[in-house]
Parts: sequence; structure tokens; C-alpha cells
Amino acid sequence: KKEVFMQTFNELSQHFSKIFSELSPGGVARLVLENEESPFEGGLEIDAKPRGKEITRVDVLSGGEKALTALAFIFALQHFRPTALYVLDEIDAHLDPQNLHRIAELIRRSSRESQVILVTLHDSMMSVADRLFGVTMEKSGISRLFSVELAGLAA
Amino acid sequence: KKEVFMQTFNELSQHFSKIFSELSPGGVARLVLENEESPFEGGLEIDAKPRGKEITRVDVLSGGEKALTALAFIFALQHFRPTALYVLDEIDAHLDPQNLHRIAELIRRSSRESQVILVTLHDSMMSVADRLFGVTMEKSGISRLFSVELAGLAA
Amino acid sequence: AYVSKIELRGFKSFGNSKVSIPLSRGLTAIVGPNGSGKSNVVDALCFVLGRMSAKLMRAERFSDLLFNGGNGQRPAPFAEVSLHFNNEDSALPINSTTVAISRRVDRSGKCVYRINKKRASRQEIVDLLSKSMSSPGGYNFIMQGDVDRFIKIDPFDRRIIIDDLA
Amino acid sequence: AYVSKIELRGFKSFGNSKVSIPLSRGLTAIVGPNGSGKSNVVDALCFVLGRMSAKLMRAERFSDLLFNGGNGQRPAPFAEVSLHFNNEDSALPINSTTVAISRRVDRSGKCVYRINKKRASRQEIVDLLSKSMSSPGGYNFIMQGDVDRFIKIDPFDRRIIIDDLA
Ligand SMILES: Nc1ncnc2c1ncn2[C@@H]1O[C@H](COP(=O)(O)OP(=O)(O)OP(=O)(O)O)[C@@H](O)[C@H]1O
Ligand SMILES: Nc1ncnc2c1ncn2[C@@H]1O[C@H](COP(=O)(O)OP(=O)(O)OP(=O)(O)O)[C@@H](O)[C@H]1O
Ligand SMILES: [Mg+2]
Ligand SMILES: [Mg+2]
Repeated sequence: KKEVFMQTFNELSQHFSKIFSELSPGGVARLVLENEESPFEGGLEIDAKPRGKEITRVDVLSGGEKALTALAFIFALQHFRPTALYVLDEIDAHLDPQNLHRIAELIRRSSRESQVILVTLHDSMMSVADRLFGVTMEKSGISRLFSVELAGLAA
Repeated sequence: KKEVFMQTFNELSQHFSKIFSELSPGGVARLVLENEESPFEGGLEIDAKPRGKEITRVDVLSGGEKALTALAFIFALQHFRPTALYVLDEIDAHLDPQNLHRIAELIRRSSRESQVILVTLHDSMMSVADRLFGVTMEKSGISRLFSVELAGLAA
Repeated sequence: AYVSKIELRGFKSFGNSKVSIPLSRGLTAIVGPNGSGKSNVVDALCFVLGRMSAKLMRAERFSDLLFNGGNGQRPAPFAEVSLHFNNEDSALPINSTTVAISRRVDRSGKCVYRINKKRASRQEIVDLLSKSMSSPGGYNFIMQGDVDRFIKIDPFDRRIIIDDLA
Repeated sequence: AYVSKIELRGFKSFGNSKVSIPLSRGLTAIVGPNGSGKSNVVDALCFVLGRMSAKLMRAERFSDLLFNGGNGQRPAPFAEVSLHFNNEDSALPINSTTVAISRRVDRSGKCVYRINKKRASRQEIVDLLSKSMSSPGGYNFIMQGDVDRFIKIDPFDRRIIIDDLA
């Protein structure tokens, strides 16, 4: 049982560290078992070291850095057992423009292999879409959906 | 004791409803005591009705609508006992561009009476500032602060 | 296989007329003001894929998923969502190049599932789509607010995520 | 009265050199990348205004507020924040047109407060500033993440907010 756990842990760990480095250039992060001998008696910590900073437990990071680390973890979970469709609803709050751009690029790359539906409020995120739909709610309380031309948006 | 509570409640209620209408044009919201007879036996609910929608308990609203309603509540608390200085750290996640604009305008108005320090990641929020400072972290791990010219930003 | 379009009718804020959303094979983005209905589209996908808990779709019970009439319209008698697949690569174990999955719920909360118009059980739909549409833990669907939960999770629960995956 | 400038030295990520932030009488905005130090400026304000809990400034203990040396610098021997006020309207009950409040903490966690360079007690600072800088409940300071807490608060705790105000 611990065997299976460690296999899963190691595979997830690899995905996580790789994705974090893509999202945080020059940064490194790894999953750390609190109790490596008997994992089930401890929790799972994340050590993250953005470029130029010291390694710290993830809870000492800034709000945006925590969000970025959580996203790396989520994407690692997705890479573990890939599916044909991903649906992401507003995963980009807390991120600065540069981090938004990196997340957008990562999603754009995944969308070559899988189908992705992304709900966002940010221009930089919608600009990497192949298709764009706008939703508005009319006074009648009914949501209307319409196709949006992507050509005009800043890439 | 209930006297003092009801006075405070009514005053806060007025502030809240007024601010909500400014943030959600055509919308109304009010604070509702679960137990009006003995308030201390019940909680405090918020009923909110954005324009074109039915009155609902706030927990049925969308993510951004909940954030907007929470901000109206926070600003009402601030109006209750005004201070000379307000510090707001990233209060604008979850809001769409139009709501960001309204929050920015409300903050701009308050900054005529009080001093406000606003931390934000959004252009629309920083564009209403009288002064703008940028922070960056150097490879040395030291934060550097510098003044930013506001003239170039889209208002 | 990939989703060619989503169709909604009477589902949450989408009114009584059928709404059709043709998807890209790659990345489709949905934008719009707060409260416009973006997350309702996500709820529609959860619904048609057979989610058993109405709460996941931010409804107290399944009948809350029916369009409630909004401002002066008549409420919908049922809510229906269809998912149309292009199955030319036969990734879906069914002998058809186009596959339409649908789920309809009426005011009593009773659900009817269909595969290519033929009535089916929820289990048949889950079996048909499990390989492509669902991952252990459901992490292919990141709902609004999930990232915040991942940020706040304590180390023990975070490790339990791995237990469940293993 | 209003804050004319904030000065920081050795405080969190602000290094060993003195940093000076001249504020607008109206709205001053602080922007920058994630992790650059924006919230650390907010923590500096909490610190100089006499907050007793280091946790509020995202530190385990007060000594964590000292610049830790970052990448190869020497750690700071102390952390100091000063708040300079323009008191021409005499809104602050002190006989001076400029008022400088400062707080310094050293590695042992010992704090020294000053008003216009003269040593003072924390209570004196709190009394001096209470009318202008603090509101019951501290709602004039909305920290990162507070809005989310207000969104998730349950009705009972929400009502308790009013109890505390009354
Ligand atoms: N059964 C229903 N009938 C009619 N309208 C409904 C129904 N259920 C929900 N709604 C409406 O749908 C709206 C919420 O939509 P949704 O959560 O999709 O917004 P959103 O676009 O995701 O907003 P945000 O950007 O704030 O997250 C609410 O205004 C609500 O009144
Ligand atoms: N005592 C200290 N010495 C040196 N650096 C520190 C110290 N305490 C915190 N830091 C650094 O400050 C940074 C966090 O800064 P802060 O929380 O102000 O970021 P932020 O600009 O608010 O980011 P976000 O937009 O993500 O909220 C971290 O990188 C952390 O390493
Ligand atoms: Mg939403
Ligand atoms: Mg911050």
C-alpha cells in the first residue's frame, strides 16, 4: 500500500516540480512528505523557492505566489491522469500580468493535446483562445451567449 | 443593550444599502436580521437584488456578485466610524472590468475626504490614484520602490 | 474524440430557447460580466456528465436547475443539456462518428439520460465517457473557488489527495 | 492630519537601506509583481501603528520582521518603520505641525516606540492616533484575503460584527 502511494507520490512530484519551473522561471519547488518512513502519519508539504529567494514552506509566500504554486499542484494532478477535456473556471485571480501570461501560455500548450474550456475575466487569458464566447445577462434575467471575434484583441 | 444594537444595525443598514446601489446600478440590497425580536439569537443575512434579478440570499449570487456585496458591507463598516487613513490590499479580485471601474470611482471619491493607500494588480484601479508607486524584488531579495508617472496610463 | 458543441435549454439562466455553443478543438474561452452566466455553462457540463449532487452546481435541489422564469418569463418545465461529440477517431467506445449525450430533469427532479436520442442509464453514460471525461478526483474540472481551496488546504488533507489518487 | 511619508529600514524585504515613501493626501496606489513586497508595505503600517500580533504581519514572531539578508546580504540588526504626519490642522493632539511616530524592533523582539524622536510607550502612540487611525474592528485596514473572509462569513459571525461595533 505504501508502495503504490510512493509510486504515485514520485510521479506527481516530478510533474509538480517541472510545471512549477515553467510557471516560476528560475524557481524550484518540490513536494515534501512530513513523514517519509510512514507517509500516512504525516501530511504533504510544499517547499517553494521562487528565483532569488530562499526555500520556504509555501505558507510564507505572498498571495500570488501561493496561487501560482497551487496552480502548479493542480496542473500536476491533471497531468497524472490526462483527460480529453479540461474545464477551468476563473483560476487566475491573484496573479500579476506576467504570471497571467505564463499561465495562459501553459494552457495554450495543453490545448494542443486536449480540449480546454476556460472562464476568465482577464484579457491576457482570453487572448490565447482559439474561440471566444461572451455572455451577458439581459434585463429579462436570461443569459445570452455570442461569439466574439478574436482578431482585435492584443495577443 | 438591544437598543444600542438596533441603533448600530439601522445606521449600518442605511450605509450598506446606499453603497450597494452605487456599486450595482439599479440593484438593491439590505441587511436582514434572522431574528428581529431578539437579534442575539439569530444571525445577520444579506438580501441582494442586482438589477433585473430577483431578491436572493447573498449565497446564491455569482462569485463576483458576492465579492461586490461583501465590499459594500466592508465600506459600510468603514462609513460607520470614519478614519483619516484607509489601507486596502487587493480588494478587487473576482470583479469584472465594469465593477472594477465602479469600485475605483468609489475609492476615488472617498480619497477626497480621507487618505487611501491601495494595493492592486489592476490597471483600472491604479489609474484613479493621485500617486503611484511600483515595487519590484531584485535578485538580491530586496524590494525596491519607485515612483511611477501616471500620465501615460489609460484613465 | 472532442466536444463539438454544448446545447442548453431551460438550464439555470439560459431561458426557454435552445442555446448552442460550438466549441473549439483547442481552447474555448468564455468571458462576460459578473453574474452573466459563465459559471452556469460550467454547471451545465457537470450536469450532463452525470454529477449526482445538485450542490456542486450551486443548487439546493435538482429542480433549482430549471430556469426560474427570470424577470417575467414563464419558468421552464424542464432543463436539458446535450453534449455533442465528434467521434471520428472512435476514442469513445460506441459505433458512431457523432455521439450526443443528453440529460433532462423536470420539476419533480426526475432525470432522463439519452445517448444518440436513445434512453440510457446514468451508468452507461459514465462508462462511455469515463476514459476521456473524468479523472480520479475530478481534477479536470476546476470550479470557481477551487484554487483558493487548494491554497488553504492543510498538509494532511493535501496528502490524502495522493492517497485517493493511488 | 495626514501621513506625509512612510520610512522603512530593515523591515521584511526592504533591506538595510532606508526606504522612503511619500504619500499623496488623496489616493496612493502600490503596484508590482506577485511577491515583490506590496503587502510588506501594508505590514509596515500595521507594525508602526502598534499591532501586538506578529501573525497579523505574516510573521511567526517579531524577529521574523527583520530583513533576513535575502540573497547574500547581511541580515538587519533591527527593523524600523516611521510614519510622518503633517499636523498643520492640529487634528493630532500634540503641539507640533509635523509628527513622526516610529517603532523599532531588534533581534530579541524588544520594541522601542518614539514620538518625534522621544521615547514613548505603545499606549501613548495608540492614544495619539486612535481618533484618526483606528476604527472599532480595525476595518480601515483591509488586508489581502479579508474580502474572501467577508464573503464566506456565516450569518451568526456576521451579526457578531455588529455586536462588537455597538
Ligand atoms: N434556475 C435559475 N433560473 C434563472 N436564473 C438563474 C438560475 N440559477 C441561477 N441563475 C442566475 O445565474 C446567475 C449566476 O450566473 P453565474 O454564476 O454563471 O455568473 P458568472 O458569469 O459566473 O459570474 P462571476 O463572474 O461573478 O463568477 C445569477 O444571477 C442567478 O440569478
Ligand atoms: N524578513 C524578511 N526578510 C526578507 N524578505 C522577506 C521577509 N519577510 C518576507 N519577505 C519576502 O517578502 C516577499 C513577500 O512580499 P509580499 O507579500 O509583500 O508580496 P506582494 O507584493 O504583496 O505579492 P502578491 O501580489 O502576490 O500579494 C516574499 O518573497 C518573502 O520572501
Ligand atoms: Mg462565475
Ligand atoms: Mg500581497
